[in-house]
Amino acid sequence: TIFDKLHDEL
Amino acid sequence: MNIFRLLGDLSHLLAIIVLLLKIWKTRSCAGISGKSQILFAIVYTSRYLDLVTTYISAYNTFMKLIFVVAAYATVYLMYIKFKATYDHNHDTFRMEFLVIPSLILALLINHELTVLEVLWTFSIYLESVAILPQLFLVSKTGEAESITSHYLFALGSYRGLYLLNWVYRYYAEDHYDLIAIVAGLVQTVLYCDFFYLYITKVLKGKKLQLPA
Repeated sequence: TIFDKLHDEL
Repeated sequence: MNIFRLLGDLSHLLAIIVLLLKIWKTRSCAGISGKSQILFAIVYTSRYLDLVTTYISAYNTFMKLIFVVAAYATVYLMYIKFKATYDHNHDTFRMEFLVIPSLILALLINHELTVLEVLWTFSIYLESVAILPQLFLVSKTGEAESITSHYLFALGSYRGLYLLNWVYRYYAEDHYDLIAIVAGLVQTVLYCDFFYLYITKVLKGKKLQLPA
């Protein structure tokens, strides 16, 4: 999903 | 992963280690805002709840764990182990003034109205202002020890480097997250005054002392 990509940072 | 993000993460890690070592070696947390440290513990707890739902990489998991554990360790050292050295008379910033608006804003402006997503957004908003009690403490006492200045410089640099990472990702990966970018800009701007003093004073071997 888009959120997996959005929250791949720390 | 790009160089800006890696440097940002390392800068963040360095800040946390410097702070823990300073407190441990000097057996004192004088000059450090416990309020800011509690806010950071709230920030990382609410942001890294996805540790149990989403796996990204070993690096990602490892760093998240370090940040959460270090945040709680710092709070423990300040409020329990070295409580006697805690400068609570000067650490008077009201945390609710930051927590409540961040929560309301997260409920209003988010990517998706779900518990995890709102908490993630809340953590981003709260992180952008979580340093305010610390900056307030420095302005109240009018000075900061060199080691505290190094801690603040590393911590402030971290989000500044993330800004460069977001510029890079926008062009290289067509990826951007406006919530993180705007909050990151706010967060970095809050440090500008401090950065100026750090470069003009601390790096020249002087103590960070605010003009009277």
